[in-house]
Amino acid sequence: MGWAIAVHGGAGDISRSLPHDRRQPREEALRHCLQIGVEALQSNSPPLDVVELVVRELENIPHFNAGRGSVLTSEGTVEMEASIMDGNTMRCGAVSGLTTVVNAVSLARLVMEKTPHIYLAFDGAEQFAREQGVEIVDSSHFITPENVERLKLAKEANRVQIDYNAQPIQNDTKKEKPCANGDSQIG
Amino acid sequence: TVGCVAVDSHGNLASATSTGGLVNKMAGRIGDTPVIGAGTYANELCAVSATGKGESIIRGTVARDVAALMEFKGLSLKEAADCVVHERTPKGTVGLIAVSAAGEVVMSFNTTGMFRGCATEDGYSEVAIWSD
Repeated sequence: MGWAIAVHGGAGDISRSLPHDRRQPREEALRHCLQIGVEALQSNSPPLDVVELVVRELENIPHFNAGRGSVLTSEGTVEMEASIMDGNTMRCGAVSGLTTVVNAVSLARLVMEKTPHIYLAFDGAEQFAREQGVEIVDSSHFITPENVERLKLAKEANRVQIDYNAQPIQNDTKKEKPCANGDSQIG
Repeated sequence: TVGCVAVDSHGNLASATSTGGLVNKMAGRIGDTPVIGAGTYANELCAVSATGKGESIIRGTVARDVAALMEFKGLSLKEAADCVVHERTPKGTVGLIAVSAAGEVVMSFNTTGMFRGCATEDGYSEVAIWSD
């Protein structure tokens, strides 16, 4: 038995023709985050600390759909969500509907550790974030020009999109034309 | 969506997931990420973080099902993950990463690709997108 770690940055209909300039920064980011996790495990950090540390780092990278770089609702806003769970104790925490919290995963951990609850959402989660003194910013911090464009395309198609899907989806039967750049505009 | 699962050399496990959800989602929509047992789960056997179409992942209780197959059916982590991803969830809707208490790593998906990476104590390391 030894330590092990895995990370992901989203799944979907990722075209094999994905341009290098869209592929390479994400691969580099994954390597970077993986290395942070490896070093933490080698330093005997508890796995709960390791997963929080790594996901915080992933949230701060705008190439992925979480934290800065989160995709937009139909109203052009961000509503971020996160969760964390400890296998030993099965304690867990989750948050939804965040608009100003820089690292949603850390707020999820605070829900786990500082409340009798598992899940806080929207106004209550935002209020809890302020009570706990976690880092908050204006929600414009999370919105990237790429995601504004993705929303525009999705609204034109009247569809919602999962991570990287070239074919925007609303139900399992309807299909739309894939985006020309192979990245589907959903990050 | 982003996620991380980890196990230390003592078999302690943890999982975390974070997301902005779907492009053009309705305000107020909840996805699988914060739903314990759907997009995120960990117990004494394994830790799982999922990504994909949240509604399908919630319906399939994907993360918990991986653990349940190990717990109740005695499957290995790979067998359990592959069963959930390839037999129990609609094609094109889910990817997951998982580690077991024994240090096994699985990265399984039924989508075209998944941005993913893993490393183990024996020196193995991998970053990949597609299945080959």
